[in-house]
Amino acid sequence: AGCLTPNSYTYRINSSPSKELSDINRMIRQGSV
Amino acid sequence: HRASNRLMELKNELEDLEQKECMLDQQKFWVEQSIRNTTEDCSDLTYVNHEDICNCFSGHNLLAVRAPSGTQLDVPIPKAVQNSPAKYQIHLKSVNGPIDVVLLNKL
Amino acid sequence: AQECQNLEVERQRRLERIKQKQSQLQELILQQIAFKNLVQRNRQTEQQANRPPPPNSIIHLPFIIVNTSKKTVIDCSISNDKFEYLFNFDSMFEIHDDIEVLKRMGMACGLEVGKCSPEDLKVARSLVPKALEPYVIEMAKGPISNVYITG
Repeated sequence: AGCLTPNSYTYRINSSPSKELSDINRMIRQGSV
Repeated sequence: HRASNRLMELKNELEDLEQKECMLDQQKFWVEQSIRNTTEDCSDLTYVNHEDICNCFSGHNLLAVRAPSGTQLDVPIPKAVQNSPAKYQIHLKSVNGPIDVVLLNKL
Repeated sequence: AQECQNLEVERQRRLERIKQKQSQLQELILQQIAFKNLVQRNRQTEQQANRPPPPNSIIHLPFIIVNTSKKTVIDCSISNDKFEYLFNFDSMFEIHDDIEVLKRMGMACGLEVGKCSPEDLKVARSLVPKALEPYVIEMAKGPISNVYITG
């Protein structure tokens, strides 16, 4: 847990737009805060 | 005189844009309805093979997740900690039913 | 002049809204073509094999895919009722929905990247109502740039 911030991105399966997955992928790619 | 001409032009164009927007709304409704029809009427044919998926992400490990609509997926923002390996996490939480996960591409 | 200015603002706002709706419609048309293409392909495969594929070799839509490197160690915790999962990865991952998989499979005839062969365009046009064909033709040339299509 020490390597994770309390903030997170949320996506709702079959409800949220695909763009929100792209945002998550970009966040992961950009690496750690 | 120029302002009144421009005023007339703008009014005409706004009317045209309003029609276009209504047409777009109607077309979006049609397409959404058609997608629903396709996925519901042919639900036994809306599948992909494991091989299809593996070909799309060749050389990767894959987790294929099937979950009820609305299942919440949370991805905490990673934090760099000195002398500690990076860590990434996915948290899935459903309220309407069980979640199925299949591991693909594992040799 | 003041009224002109107000209408100019309203015009710009409407153009933006139309642009956004056209982009959403474009995405929906891609989905429609991809779904119909997938159904057609599966139907032909089943008719040729004269049987449906083994259940444990397919995944029904909707689904999402988490892909990560082969070297990644994945630690998974599952609740007893399978309502909750916690995955820990020691390396990066990506998450994609089923529409992205269909696009990569070519089910959207390459329209999503504006690279569509004449044969693919013919197939794509056959999968949408006539009123939407102008969009498909525009999408085949690349992302729709003009704000709205006349015709």
